[in-house]
Amino acid sequence: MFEARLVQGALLKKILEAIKDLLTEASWDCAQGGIQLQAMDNSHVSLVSLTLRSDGFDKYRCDRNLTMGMNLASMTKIMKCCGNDEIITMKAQDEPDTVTFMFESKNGDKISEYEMKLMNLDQDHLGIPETDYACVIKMPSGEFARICRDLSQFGESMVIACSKNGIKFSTSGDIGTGNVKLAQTSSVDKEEEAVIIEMQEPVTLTFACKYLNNFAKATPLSPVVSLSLSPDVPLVVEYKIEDIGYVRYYLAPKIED
Amino acid sequence: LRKQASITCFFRKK
Repeated sequence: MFEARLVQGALLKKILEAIKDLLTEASWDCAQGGIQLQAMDNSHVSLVSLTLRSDGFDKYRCDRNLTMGMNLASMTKIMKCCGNDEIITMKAQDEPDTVTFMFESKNGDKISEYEMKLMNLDQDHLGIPETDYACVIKMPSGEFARICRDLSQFGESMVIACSKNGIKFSTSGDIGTGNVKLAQTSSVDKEEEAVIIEMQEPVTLTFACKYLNNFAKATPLSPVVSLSLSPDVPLVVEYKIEDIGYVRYYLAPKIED
Repeated sequence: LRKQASITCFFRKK
């Protein structure tokens, strides 16, 4: 038997919004320690890795490890039936064919239940090597979303260049060029408003704007995003999810032909 | 010219 109750049901709604445009379907792997999801987009350019720890749920029970293959468009339909202030409980039997989503209003006088058919997904899991990144940037997630949105008007690719002086995002296309430079913050009142750069060596890499814009759909999950870069390896874009876990996006760079 | 790399070039199947 599997049961996971989340009083802050809006978090699960936001998580789904953060992955549903990138992934058509995905396996939710449930174990005693929590729920994990790892999936590539259809083009195999990016990878989503989601971890929700069991201790972040208000109630969590998982007697046997189980994998629930879900169509994310179907799950989105169900999540639209859940109010932002409602409590979500996910339930499934051992070796399940279906998963049940139960939504409770805060005062308990309305309970909705939706049962969704599961899919058999033969998804490969990829091993993500431990990496000491050359540059790790922490910045306000809203600022990152804004930069991705602004620069993607000009070209399909964005160059991210990080040095000790700061970080520069740039693009070029038919109508011209654009760039945004962010300096490391010297002093801030609020930590989540800071731009913090931890740099071992400078890095310049090129990425597809389309994917970065997709990752930015996780912005409502966290005020801060971290970008980890090293030469010739995928970029990691991480959003922490309150006290429960994180969503990480890995994006393969554009490389010299 | 740059071409888009695949994520599977970097991360191997488990």
